[in-house]
Amino acid sequence: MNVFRLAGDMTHLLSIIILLLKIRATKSCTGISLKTQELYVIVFLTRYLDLFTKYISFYNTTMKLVFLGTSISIVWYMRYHKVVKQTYNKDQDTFRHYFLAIPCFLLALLIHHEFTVIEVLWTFSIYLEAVAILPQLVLLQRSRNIDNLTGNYVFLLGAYRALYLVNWVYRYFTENHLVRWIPWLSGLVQTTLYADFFYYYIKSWKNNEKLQLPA
Amino acid sequence: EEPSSVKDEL
Repeated sequence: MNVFRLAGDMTHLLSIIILLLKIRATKSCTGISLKTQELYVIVFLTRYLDLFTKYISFYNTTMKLVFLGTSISIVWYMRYHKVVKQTYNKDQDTFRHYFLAIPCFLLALLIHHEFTVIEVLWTFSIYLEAVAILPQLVLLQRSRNIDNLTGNYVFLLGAYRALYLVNWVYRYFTENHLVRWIPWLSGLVQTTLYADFFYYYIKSWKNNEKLQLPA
Repeated sequence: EEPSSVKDEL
């Protein structure tokens, strides 16, 4: 494992820790899209089916279990915790799941590496992850007030895939020179979706102002 | 051949 991949994983992990910290410490999930969080649960459930079929490393298994456990617990807090669920911006979080999930599934049926259940679901999870942030970005744009934890959460979540892109370039040159179009292009799309957010996040940080996205 | 070397990623 190279340093970019590790940095990507740690950024991803840190983003989730920040989100859980916000929810648990402030007993609030304002500004967080339940739609996006539910899509991540689907992403992890469909991608990590190989937990049952092959062992890669202790690190790999542990991280997969952590991502599954934390994403499910975030959704649990937002849906069922008696205090947290009242802070959920339901009226503003209107993006439809199937609007993203169905096209991704159809695309995975059409474009995949191998036509097996595990491979198609893995491909679906890659496509879905690329666009799963959209409900969250829409919600942020509608929120007049983005708190620091939410801003940092989205920033780290975007930075993680950007670091993976660097990791893939590095792996291409240092390992087997194999081309992996499905994850590479999806990762590129995923990172590009954050471009606008990154711009306003860095600008607000430089000017020491509160983060606000233009409507 | 391994279907994808990125399968060891998360």
